[in-house]
Amino acid sequence: TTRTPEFLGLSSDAGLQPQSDSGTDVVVGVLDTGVWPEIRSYDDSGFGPVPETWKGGCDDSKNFKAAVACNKKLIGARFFSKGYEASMGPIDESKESKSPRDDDGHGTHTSTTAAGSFVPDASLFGFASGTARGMAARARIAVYKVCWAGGCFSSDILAAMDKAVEDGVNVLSLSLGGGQADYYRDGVAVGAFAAMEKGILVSCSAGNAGPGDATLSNVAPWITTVGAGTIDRDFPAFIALGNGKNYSGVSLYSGNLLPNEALPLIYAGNATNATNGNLCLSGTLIPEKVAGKIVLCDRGVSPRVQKGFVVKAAGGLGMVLSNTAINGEELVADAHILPAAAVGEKMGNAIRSYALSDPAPTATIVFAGTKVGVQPSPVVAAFSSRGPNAITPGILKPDLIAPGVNILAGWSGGVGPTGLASDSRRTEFNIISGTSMSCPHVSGLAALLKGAHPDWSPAAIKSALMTTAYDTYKGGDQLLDISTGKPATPFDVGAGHVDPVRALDPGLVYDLSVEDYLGFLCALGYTPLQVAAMSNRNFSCDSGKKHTISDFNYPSFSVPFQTAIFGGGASGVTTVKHTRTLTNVGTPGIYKATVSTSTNDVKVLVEPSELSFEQQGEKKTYTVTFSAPSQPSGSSSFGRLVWSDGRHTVSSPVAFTWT
Amino acid sequence: GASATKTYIVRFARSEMPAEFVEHRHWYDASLQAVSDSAAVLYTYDTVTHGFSARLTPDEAEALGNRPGVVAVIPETRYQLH
Repeated sequence: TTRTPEFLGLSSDAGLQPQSDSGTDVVVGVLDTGVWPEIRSYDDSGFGPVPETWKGGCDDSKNFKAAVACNKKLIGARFFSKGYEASMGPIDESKESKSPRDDDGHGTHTSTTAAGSFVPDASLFGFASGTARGMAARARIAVYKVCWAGGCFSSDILAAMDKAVEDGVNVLSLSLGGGQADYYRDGVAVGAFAAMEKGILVSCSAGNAGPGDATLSNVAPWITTVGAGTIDRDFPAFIALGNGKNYSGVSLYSGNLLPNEALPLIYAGNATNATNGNLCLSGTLIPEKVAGKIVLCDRGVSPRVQKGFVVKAAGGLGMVLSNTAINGEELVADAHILPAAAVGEKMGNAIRSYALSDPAPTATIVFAGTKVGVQPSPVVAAFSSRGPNAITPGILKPDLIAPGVNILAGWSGGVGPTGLASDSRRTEFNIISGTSMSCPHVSGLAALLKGAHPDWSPAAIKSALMTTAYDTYKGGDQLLDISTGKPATPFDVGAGHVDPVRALDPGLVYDLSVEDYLGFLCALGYTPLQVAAMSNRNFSCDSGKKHTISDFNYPSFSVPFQTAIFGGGASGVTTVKHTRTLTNVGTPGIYKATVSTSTNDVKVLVEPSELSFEQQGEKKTYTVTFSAPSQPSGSSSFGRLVWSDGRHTVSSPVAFTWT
Repeated sequence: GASATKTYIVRFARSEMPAEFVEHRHWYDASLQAVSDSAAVLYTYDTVTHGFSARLTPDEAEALGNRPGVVAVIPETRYQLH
């Protein structure tokens, strides 16, 4: 990526880039659509021998010659298609490669985001130009192709995770998700549990089902669940209407520009006989009505870029793509096939109103390239899935957010930047958006931490990433949610936005062992069979021991007030206690607790309120008591608990809900 | 219908392998053959879980779930890129 390293404070490397060979022994495994190995992001110049612990390899196949494709950077490339073919029939090799080769682009994008090598002069048609690199540019990459044109099947995913763990990856990155199932029924959760046991951090995308509530996937507590935010870069385009009004949008269009004079503007809903013609779906526009015009299309149903092809096929010269209420003001830039710009809902409404009311509406579109320094940033992407956690409300998810909007990274040579078959353009890099893009940022950053602290457990790395994340801008205002324009909550951002430089030295961590996770399963009330299915072991929950989610040593707090369960006094006040243990991974220090909440109704007591650490590895336990009066069901409120020694801040979000 | 097959992931408790088997793989094969004449193993899992995946009818899946040592029979899930 060309901007996010700087956005994340990595431009000076801040000691995070291990130059020794030991740092390059970290392997990031990426389960996705495969790899396009010819691009420069997999260049292995300067890399030493493949780590001795590595047991993996590359699958040699018809269009993927392992000896050529793999090197000291790309050290693993396998594919898993048996489950896919069993369900969907044999792979049509004229359409997709039965090999690790990436026909889609998504897998090349995610793996290079996590750990791509430095590539000077990277850009997409000149947009976002700069030196591209992955977050852990010195780490090795192993790709496991599990996603095909028809989807990603759990039998293949599990087989790939099985192999990746055996191969010896240190971090697993999965930018995919399914529905919301119990952990023991969810292949990713099952695979991630075993990976965690072996010291592998598993980072997964939170999903793109936002901004609705409880839309998260990959919420198991042994997974790092990553939502998406914007960065300080934009690709502005300006729409000037015949009535003299100007509106701003975004675009990655590069090609022949529109004529200097204003062109006729038409709303797609007035250029169709179809009831949903406003969406510019294939075959719905009447060529006689759109030829030579700029067409205003509404977003939805079909891919954004496909609408451009539809307009072009009908003879349109340009397109304005308007968000609807679902997307609000969130702007996602696309490499459109014709001069086109995306605008937010409000501007779309204004342009539509003009197009429908003026007897001879006209417009022009001007493209302004790449702009950096955009503020405020980050803001939470509207598409980023949100909490609360529907599977285990007692665990706050997502864990954190990372850059996931308009991210430039490597791309497949087998497909154009729009991903559509009709796009004959080929580019080495592409700019796309999704929690798929934010997840590998965190995977790469986790690899950096693993390189710097090889002895840290996956839970310690995750804790470091979470407790050092920020939830305010430099001026102190809360991070914003673009879907509402209002401050984001922990249900949107979890602990906040990742800050890798601070994560390197978190001071304290909330560590978790396999036994802690088994205790968590007991707290869920899992039967011995369910625990066995989840953890591959014959384990019985100790009936004499009290297992509670509130004592699970998670780096964040979710406090569901349930009067019926916890009991309420005569005053109607409910009290919930959480216990946590902090481990010192830094220098000696005296840490003091401070708590802030968005409501005065909730009383929070931290005992003790001061913890003194004298040695590394020392552990101290504290209790937090949350007391609140009854609230209407569905209410929520938020807070933050911070331990600080004056040099480090160990920060945890708190979410209160009333059900 | 009852004869339609779909993919299931069958998980075993490795520690419960009967003494008559030397390798877990043989135990899995025998368990599968006990409920199906035609089903074939797609993958055998050894690291992140223990068991196999195969195309089964619902009846075969249910029968497998009742075999000793089987801790779960989970239908295939389709995931999507994010």
